[in-house]
Amino acid sequence: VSSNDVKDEL
Amino acid sequence: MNIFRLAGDMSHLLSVILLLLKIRTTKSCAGISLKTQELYVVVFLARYLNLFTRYYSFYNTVMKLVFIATSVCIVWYMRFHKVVKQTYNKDLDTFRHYVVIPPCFLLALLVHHEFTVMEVLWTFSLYLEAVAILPQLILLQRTRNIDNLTGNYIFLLGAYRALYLLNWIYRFFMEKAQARWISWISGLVQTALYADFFYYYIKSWKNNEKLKLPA
Repeated sequence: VSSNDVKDEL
Repeated sequence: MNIFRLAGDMSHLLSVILLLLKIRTTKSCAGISLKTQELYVVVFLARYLNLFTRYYSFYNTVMKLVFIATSVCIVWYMRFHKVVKQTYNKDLDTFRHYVVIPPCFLLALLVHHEFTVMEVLWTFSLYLEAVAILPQLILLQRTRNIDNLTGNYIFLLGAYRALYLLNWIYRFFMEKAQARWISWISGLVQTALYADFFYYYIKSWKNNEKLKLPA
């Protein structure tokens, strides 16, 4: 998971 | 994960817990906007559809399920619970909330990072969430007595995206994250709508008096 991807947020 | 996003998620979670606490213990949803709650169900269903497509972490999955379940639960209480539904301020909660859904969806079709179904739905959820609080704020202005639980619920709900703003600033500088204008601007609009509320909430807290929004 790339930390650039804000999709890991809610 | 950073402290700002964690605090934001906890603030969001706590707001939901407070709302459920209010509804379950007082058997009343007076002062709560069903329109806002329904918009949030749409927001979460659109945004968390990626539960089926991508796994991030246990925390991520659990929180998504919790938010979907609780938002549906709240709508159920307000619409169908024998006692609770009678306390709903139907005559004051008049915002035509379905009206905001098509424009948000259209905007998502036009302005997005990538033209795929999941991305457009995710984008749509951000635009919709930015304005989802409007029915609740309008209802608040019309409500004579804003009880503590309701006031605190709205404060925590507003605080969560404000904390996300700090999280995005942090991620941009510390993680060299890409510029995510759509998230940032949606989050900014969402938080800005609370400005008025925050002012009166903090004022009532400082002066130790009842929360009241001017009409």
